[in-house]
Amino acid sequence: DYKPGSIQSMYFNDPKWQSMWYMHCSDNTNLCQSDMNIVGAWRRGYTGKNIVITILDDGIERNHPDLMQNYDPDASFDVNGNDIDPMPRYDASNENKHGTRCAGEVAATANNTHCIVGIAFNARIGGVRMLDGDVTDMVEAKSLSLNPQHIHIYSASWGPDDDGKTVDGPASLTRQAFENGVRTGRNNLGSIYVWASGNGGRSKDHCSCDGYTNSIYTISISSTAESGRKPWYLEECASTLATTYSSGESYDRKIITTDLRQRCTDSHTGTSASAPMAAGIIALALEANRLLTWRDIQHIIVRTSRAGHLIANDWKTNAAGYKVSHLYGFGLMDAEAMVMEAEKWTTVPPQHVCVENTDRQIKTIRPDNIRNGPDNGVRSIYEATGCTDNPNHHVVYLEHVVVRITITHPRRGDLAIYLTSPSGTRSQLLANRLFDHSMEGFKNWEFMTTHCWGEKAAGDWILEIYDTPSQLRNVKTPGKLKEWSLVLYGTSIQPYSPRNDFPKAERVRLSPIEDPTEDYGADDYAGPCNAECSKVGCGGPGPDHCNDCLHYYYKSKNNTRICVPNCPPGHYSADKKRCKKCSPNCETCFGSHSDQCNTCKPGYYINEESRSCITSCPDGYYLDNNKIVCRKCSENCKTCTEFQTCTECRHGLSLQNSRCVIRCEEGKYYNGRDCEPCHHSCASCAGPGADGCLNCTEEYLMENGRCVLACNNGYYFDQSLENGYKTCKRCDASCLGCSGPGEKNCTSCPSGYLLDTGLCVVGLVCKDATEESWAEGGFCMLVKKNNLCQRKVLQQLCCRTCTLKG
Amino acid sequence: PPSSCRTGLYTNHWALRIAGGPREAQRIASKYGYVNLGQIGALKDYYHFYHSKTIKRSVLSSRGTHSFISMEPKVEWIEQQVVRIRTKR
Repeated sequence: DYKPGSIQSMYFNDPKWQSMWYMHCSDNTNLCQSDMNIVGAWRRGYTGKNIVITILDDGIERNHPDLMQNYDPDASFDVNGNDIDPMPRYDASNENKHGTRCAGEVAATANNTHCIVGIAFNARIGGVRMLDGDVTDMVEAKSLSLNPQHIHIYSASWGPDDDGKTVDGPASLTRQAFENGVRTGRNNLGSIYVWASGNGGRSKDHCSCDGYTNSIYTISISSTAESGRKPWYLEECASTLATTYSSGESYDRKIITTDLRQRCTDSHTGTSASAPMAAGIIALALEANRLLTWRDIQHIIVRTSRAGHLIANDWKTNAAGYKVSHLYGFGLMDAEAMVMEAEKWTTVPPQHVCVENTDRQIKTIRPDNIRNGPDNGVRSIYEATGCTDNPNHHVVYLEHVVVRITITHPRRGDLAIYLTSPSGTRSQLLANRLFDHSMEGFKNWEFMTTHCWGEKAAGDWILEIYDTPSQLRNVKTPGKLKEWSLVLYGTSIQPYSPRNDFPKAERVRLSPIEDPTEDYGADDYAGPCNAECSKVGCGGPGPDHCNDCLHYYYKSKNNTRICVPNCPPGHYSADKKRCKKCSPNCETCFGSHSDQCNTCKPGYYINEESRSCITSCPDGYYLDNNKIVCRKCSENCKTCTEFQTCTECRHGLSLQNSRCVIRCEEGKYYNGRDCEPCHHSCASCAGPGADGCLNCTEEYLMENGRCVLACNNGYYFDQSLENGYKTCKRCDASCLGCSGPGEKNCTSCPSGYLLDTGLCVVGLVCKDATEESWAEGGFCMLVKKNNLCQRKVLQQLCCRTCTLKG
Repeated sequence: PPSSCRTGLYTNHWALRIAGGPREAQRIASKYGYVNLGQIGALKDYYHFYHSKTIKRSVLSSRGTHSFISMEPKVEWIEQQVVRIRTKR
């Protein structure tokens, strides 16, 4: 009975309508940012009619004037009390208001002069009372599998403790309930589970430690404040899919909704408020197309959510052209864009799951420290095929990516984990958590990232694990990466049919009417289409006449769209089929900015940090040996020729044997922690003991790296002072001992040699010098008498007699 | 509090997966002294059992003749329920 346009007035008699800043812009200031475009979706006639949502929480006040009209008993149950009435338990603290507040955001009745207007104000709303008692695996499973053929959307705003040290998630029965729901719920279209991301921002919690938001079956929703800033309570992680408005700082406006005891509140806060908002928006999209599967919904959210004015320092564009952040996922949900996509959506192809088991090689995770810097982490590279060898598991286009990992570690909070996709998209799977002292490590824990959505699965996946000790730890028990496997979810074929693929503005020319210059009238060309055209047809034989491309397309100089099998060099595949230009110096890239290069044109080098192409490496970087990449020097170097081979040091460090160490005052050396005094014989040193001397004090001489009081045999005192210090130089190789440099200053010779006026000459052992029988009138006297001393051999044999005068 | 225990507090409720339908589930429940509270949501063959003569709260899982239920051939899976800490966001 709805007539489009009947909400033109956009006026509701609900008292709080004017204050609902997140639903519409009433003031015409330029700050007005109702980016969720909910009114736009209503204008198109979608208000949640016949869609059923239930709130899994502490109950629902079903007789609240703003809820009773839309209340649905078939979407409700009391699991805690094991009866069919989900009314909350009342107490002085109003502790059980949470479910009622969430329910109002979704489906509070419009125009009933009560409180607010729900996002899907014509939807059916129920509640499951399941938090107000023992919450066990069975309680959760029972709630998540309530009446799955009747309920479309389950919204949950709870999870494991946000204390920054709990790592917990759905147990086996609840996991069974999720799988059962997405497989058989809603007549096999799949139940839709919306989950609030964590509120543990202040305790440095990380939502990757929450198995509910990490599940591929839940749509994990985070929050942003009215200003677009990160709320203080928000947790970061790579599994967040999108965000909606909620509270922020104390001065930011909060969420207005129904409250316990039939009241209204304007102070609902946290991600609790965001999840039901998302559930309401999804209800509008479901009304626009009831045949959407649970994965279609996630695809539509990825494609329509926008970064807009959301403030985050980690926005990046993945290789499929989607902007994504660890704070907000793919951005703020857009109700109008979602219903527009939903209207013409063609269901995505079946989900394939590809489990890539990497090598089970155990790797030790060495803690980072000053000397070695953060490059100490474990880096494990796995070349994935996407299960090409198994057609039922072959994944080409990615959806979710899960890393199943087992790590032993003495202090779990010191770990940080990253995953980089073949296209270069880097997800932080885990950040350091200050309060997690657990020694349990991670046992087959599943970290999930949505950031590679739409990218290609095959190629090198890089897992990095860093250990940054936050307290002194026994370094003798480092952590160990026991095993990890990669689970790739996605499709083997292009997930978007032509109808889903080209937003109207992007469509290839549809017919000559739109472009009279067209020389082939689409309706009068019956010839064959180019191989790169899809089955949608063409207006001529060339690749620029296709109505729709089979693989990719790019724009030529005269703005003609040309269909190609792959993006040409200097282009990247932006979103599914469109090839967009890289930045001028890039050869290949994953985005159009200058910091999104993968390889560079000849004559340029890629900076491994900034991913930009440059003509020479800046200070702090060196050109690697295959002359392609500018790699970072070790952090102590100011300039270097290799990672650890410094040529200049940062301020406060001094260069020693091409290493930069902390510069200590004269007479001290740096031991890795602080400056220690040198050995007493050293004037300056590089390390402890007499061996560490670089120069000696006044009364010592430097000999072969040690300070000595007098030169040892084999060395002589060198008069020329080396930079003011006395040294002992090694004698010439022909001398055993010497009084100065060169071979003419020998004072003793090695065995087998004879000293002859300062020279050591080769000689046998001179016999007659010691053996009397020879000396007296013996053999040598004969030699001398017969003038045979000039014979070399006899001269050496009778060295003494021959050298005697007379 | 449960969070201080590694695995949480055990209750006197069980979840089981029993082949053979509700009648078989009822037979097995009675045989070992459990109360059969019916199927768990829409999870086919999964049942909720409760045993009034076992400890309501314990850091140790329950032992006794009732735990022989897991030996029944039709019992494919059994999980004694543990209270889990869940925080509203």
